[in-house]
Amino acid sequence: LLELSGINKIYKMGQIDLQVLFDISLHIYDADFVSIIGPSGSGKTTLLNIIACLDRPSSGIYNFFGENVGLKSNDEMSAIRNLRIGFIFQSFNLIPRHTALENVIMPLHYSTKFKNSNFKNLGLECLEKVGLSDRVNHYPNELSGGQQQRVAIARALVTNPEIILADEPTGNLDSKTSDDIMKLLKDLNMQGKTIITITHDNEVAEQASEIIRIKDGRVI
Amino acid sequence: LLELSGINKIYKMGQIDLQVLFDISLHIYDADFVSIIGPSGSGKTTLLNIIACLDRPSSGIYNFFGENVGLKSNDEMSAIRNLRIGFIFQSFNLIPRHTALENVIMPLHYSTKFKNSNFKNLGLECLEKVGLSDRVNHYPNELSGGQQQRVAIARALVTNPEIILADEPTGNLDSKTSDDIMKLLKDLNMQGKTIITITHDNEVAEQASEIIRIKDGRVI
Ligand SMILES: Nc1ncnc2c1ncn2[C@@H]1O[C@H](COP(=O)(O)OP(=O)(O)OP(=O)(O)O)[C@@H](O)[C@H]1O
Ligand SMILES: Nc1ncnc2c1ncn2[C@@H]1O[C@H](COP(=O)(O)OP(=O)(O)OP(=O)(O)O)[C@@H](O)[C@H]1O
Ligand SMILES: [Mg+2]
Ligand SMILES: [Mg+2]
Repeated sequence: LLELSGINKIYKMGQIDLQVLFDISLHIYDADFVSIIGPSGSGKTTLLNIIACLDRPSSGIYNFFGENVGLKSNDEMSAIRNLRIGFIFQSFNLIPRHTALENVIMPLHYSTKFKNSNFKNLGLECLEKVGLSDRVNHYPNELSGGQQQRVAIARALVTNPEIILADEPTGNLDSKTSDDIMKLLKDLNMQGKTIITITHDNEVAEQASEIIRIKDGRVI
Repeated sequence: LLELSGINKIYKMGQIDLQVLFDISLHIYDADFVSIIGPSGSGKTTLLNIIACLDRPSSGIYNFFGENVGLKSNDEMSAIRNLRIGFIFQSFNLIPRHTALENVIMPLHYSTKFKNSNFKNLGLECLEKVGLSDRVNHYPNELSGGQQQRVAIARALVTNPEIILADEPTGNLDSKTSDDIMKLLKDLNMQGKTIITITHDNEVAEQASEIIRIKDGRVI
């Protein structure tokens, strides 16, 4: 499904080159549930962004359903993301001037397959799944940290994507709410979705069928 | 030291009033180490912001070292914060156009007691305590989530404040880095500083000498 071979990532910072991913090779199969764990700064988000077609590696090959992503334009990468991937950002990336509901339904606007759907109903459904039915018209700055996180989760689910990439989805959640979110992800996995989460929470990591450990930019 | 009596907080949202804190009364003493725990959305950040003089209650009395904060102007509250409180925000609040080091030393500019100090040295010292000596010139968008969190922690410590208020200080950190941060806070507590943390992490909560549980805006 998703195949990384010899992936490197180097940031050019003026006179210095900072390499953050070294020769990463991974295979992820349909309906896998993978957890990526490792120390702060070790390269997990950088790796997930490449998997999500949000960023390009400096070298190496990334095959997405058999197609070489390196040969695609930025518009093509954007189309792949909108159609097939739901992404939950570590820092949420909510739009301040839009309500929770408006934020959740935003991906529907970019997707051709939802032209005839009721956006509001799909959005309310996803907000209900994350326990936020009573906060749909709040703006991000009128929500708690964990509520903002859950809006970001709901938004990643609204297009019913085949692949869900979750960067620290429970970092701001108490253990009960965190359990609810993990149940939700497990259900989606049972329905056949491929799930990749980055997490610092061992209980979350243990829910996965496979754990990938990263240290200093390498898979160990 | 810090005394809350009958604190209520109500947000006015158009036609609706949303009450998020109900009749909260607490005493916090010098050199206490307090953890505040509770579900997402229960009112913890709202409570900590009032304790920090970042926000005002809708009703009730807040005595800060025996002085009624409700009688103080916004400038006076600001002065109290700069002089006596170090605050770690749940969403970090780093300034994007400033480097890690510049962000860390910002509170020194507002404080009269550091006029003759070497700001750069104080900043580097704090960044070293949180393990970021090799990231001092990175901008926030060139840092991982956990690195941004640690810059926010370092910034809260640079003025050597008597009171440290930490809203989810380890939410984005792996367990080893999280332990390092908790050791740092315990050391500061041993030196006589008063520490109040909000946390979803039971291991962090257990480090405190006292736990305050919040549910639906009430202390339970
Ligand atoms: N400006 C605002 N206007 C309206 N409601 C608000 C506002 N700020 C916060 N709230 C609401 O107040 C409640 C408490 O928020 P608070 O941020 O204190 O929760 P919390 O306990 O810190 O949650 P978390 O663990 O998710 O960070 C939430 O239900 C939130 O939706
Ligand atoms: N734009 C950038 N320029 C330079 N360095 C960067 C940039 N973005 C990230 N880095 C560095 O790359 C390394 C990996 O960052 P990444 O965000 O992938 O870490 P992470 O494993 O997700 O960490 P965390 O658990 O703290 O979120 C970090 O050391 C970071 O400082
Ligand atoms: Mg990260
Ligand atoms: Mg909070």
